[in-house]
Amino acid sequence: FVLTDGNPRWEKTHLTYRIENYTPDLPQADVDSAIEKAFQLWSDVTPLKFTKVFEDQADIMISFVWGDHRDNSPFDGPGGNLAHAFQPGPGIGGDVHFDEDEGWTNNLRNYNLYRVAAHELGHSLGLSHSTDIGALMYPNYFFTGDVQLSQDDVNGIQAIYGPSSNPNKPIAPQTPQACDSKLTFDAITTIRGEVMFFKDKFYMRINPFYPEVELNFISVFWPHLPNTLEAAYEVANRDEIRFFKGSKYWAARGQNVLRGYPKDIYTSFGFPKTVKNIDAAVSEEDTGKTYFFVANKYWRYDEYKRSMDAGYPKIIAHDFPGIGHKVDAVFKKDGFFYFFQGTRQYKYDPKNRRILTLLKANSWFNC
Amino acid sequence: SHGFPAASKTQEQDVEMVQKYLENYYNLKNDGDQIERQKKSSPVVEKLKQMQEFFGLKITGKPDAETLNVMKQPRCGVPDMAQ
Repeated sequence: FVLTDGNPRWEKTHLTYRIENYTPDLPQADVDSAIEKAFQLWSDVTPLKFTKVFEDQADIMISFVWGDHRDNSPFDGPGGNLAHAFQPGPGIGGDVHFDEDEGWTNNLRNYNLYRVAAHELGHSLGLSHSTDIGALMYPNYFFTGDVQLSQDDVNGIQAIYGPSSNPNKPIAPQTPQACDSKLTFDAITTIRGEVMFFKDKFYMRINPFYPEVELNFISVFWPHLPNTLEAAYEVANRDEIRFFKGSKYWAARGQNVLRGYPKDIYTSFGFPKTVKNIDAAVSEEDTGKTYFFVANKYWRYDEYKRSMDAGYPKIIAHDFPGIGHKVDAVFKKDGFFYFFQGTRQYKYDPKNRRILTLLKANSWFNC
Repeated sequence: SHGFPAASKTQEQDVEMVQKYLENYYNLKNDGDQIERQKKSSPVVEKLKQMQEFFGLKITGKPDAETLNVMKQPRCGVPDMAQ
């Protein structure tokens, strides 16, 4: 996070705001609600209180304006610059301007007013832009369906105003850090020769052209997938990726989720109803066999016959010696299985049925 | 001569976009000097590097595809660098 130059802050904790005018894109009540919820995000984690007033000058004046609106920062028409806000202070200080040339929505379509307002109010309270892509204060617009302060945002605003007095403050999600030794994964799959790691609402990818691990929102590639995943695997000879969450799964070819999904794992694969979700999955291109790992058991599915092989489930520990209990994620590369359990990773040789190496989960990120 | 090879339309647009982006968000002073004719250690190159560093991009000082892609994304109008 970054505090605004000069560390401007409001000296009082009780602030007023006023919505000077309304966009015609939304019912007035929706605008009121979006703004109120945006303030709530910040008051939840600080001693700050916000009261809406309906006349005269408020600390934070909110308006929808076009083009050059005489604050020396003209808007630029549709797209590009969506809104801006001024740091704490008298007069224009703290004020928020939304570009009326944008379409303002209360859903996933561009641009969600609640999401943008939450960001701009960060500026009104003294924050500048964060380099953390998972932070609300990141400069570029991403909307994955939920609006939450990340831990980075909370750390920033509490550096200015201190923590809130309310004991049950919301848990702020932490953007995964590639070189965090405690990093664990929800799912991992190969994709067209690359490896993609999934954690919370993010994917991480080793890109041969860049030294940095690429980290971004899953929704950047697959906006209609759920925010977090539990398992994923590639059926390479069909150029298909399958994503699992609960008893549902989605299939995608590249960035396109195939029609008719999500489907359920019972009808499609023949799992018993006792299976509530898949922990990990991996498919062998040469045999067409897919291994599904659920708690301490595993199933084997034949992609050609499109049916589960007989005699399953079996106990993981019996057939994958050393890979004891629950598996978080697994993928296959260059003939080896890579099993992930918490912060541990096991390089496993399926031919000789033995673990070759114990690695850190994030060993692929060249930390 | 068939004349000097013209920059493609999109390239010119990109050059203008980069210039405007750096002026808006990275305090580039608008001295009318376009990016193409920039020397290695020019203000535009320095500001481009600042922007690439901020967004975790490869720091080349050049408006490569990855950098242009980030610049085209909708965003907040507040500068990334203190004015």
